[in-house]
Amino acid sequence: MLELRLVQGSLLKKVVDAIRDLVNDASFDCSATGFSLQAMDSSHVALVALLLRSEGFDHYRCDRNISMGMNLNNMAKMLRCAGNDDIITFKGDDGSDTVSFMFESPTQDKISDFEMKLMDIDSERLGIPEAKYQAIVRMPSTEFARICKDLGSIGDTVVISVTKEGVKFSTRGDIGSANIVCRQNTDVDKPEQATTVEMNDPVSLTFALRYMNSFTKATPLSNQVTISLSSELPVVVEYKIAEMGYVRFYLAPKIEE
Amino acid sequence: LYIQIILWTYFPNT
Repeated sequence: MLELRLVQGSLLKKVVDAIRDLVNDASFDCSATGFSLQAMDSSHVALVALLLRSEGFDHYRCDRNISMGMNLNNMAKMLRCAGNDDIITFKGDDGSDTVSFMFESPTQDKISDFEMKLMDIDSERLGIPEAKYQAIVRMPSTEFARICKDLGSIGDTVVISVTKEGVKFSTRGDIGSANIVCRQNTDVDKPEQATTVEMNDPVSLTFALRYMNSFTKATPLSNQVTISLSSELPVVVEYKIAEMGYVRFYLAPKIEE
Repeated sequence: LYIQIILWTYFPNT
């Protein structure tokens, strides 16, 4: 028996919208720790890892570990039927091939029930080691989204370079080239507007902009994004979900032939 | 010319 209640139901909508661009079907794992997911995109270049900790839910009951294969577009269709202020309760049963969503309006005058079919998914789990990164950039998530969108209209790849000057995003395409430098800036009115660059070693890596743009679908989840870079590792683009957990995207770099 | 590396190069299957 599984029962999760989230008063801030819109959060679940945002989570599904953040990842469904990258993966179509995914296996959600439920345990005492929380509601989690790890899924790779179909070309095995990018991976998404989601964690919503049990403490973040208003009610969390998970009698035993359970994995549920879900189609994210179908999930989005169901969640779109919830109002933005609705309370969402998610229920599942061992051995059942469906799960249910219940949406309650804040005033309790409308209650909707949706049942969604589960899917059989062969999920591969990758072991992601803890790592020390050469550089960690924290910046406003909207700024990062803007940069990826702007560069995506000029080139296909972005070179992200971190030096003591700051972080530089560069691209090159048929029409020309572009460089955007963001300097460390903590002199701001609100902490979410700050850009910080933590650098142990300078690092420069190249990534496909298509994936970066897909990661930015998670922007509504967090004011800040954290980009962790090391020359021997995939980049991690992390959106923290306040009091609950995170969505992390991993992307393997491109290398020069 | 760039080649795209795949994730399995870095993260082993468990």
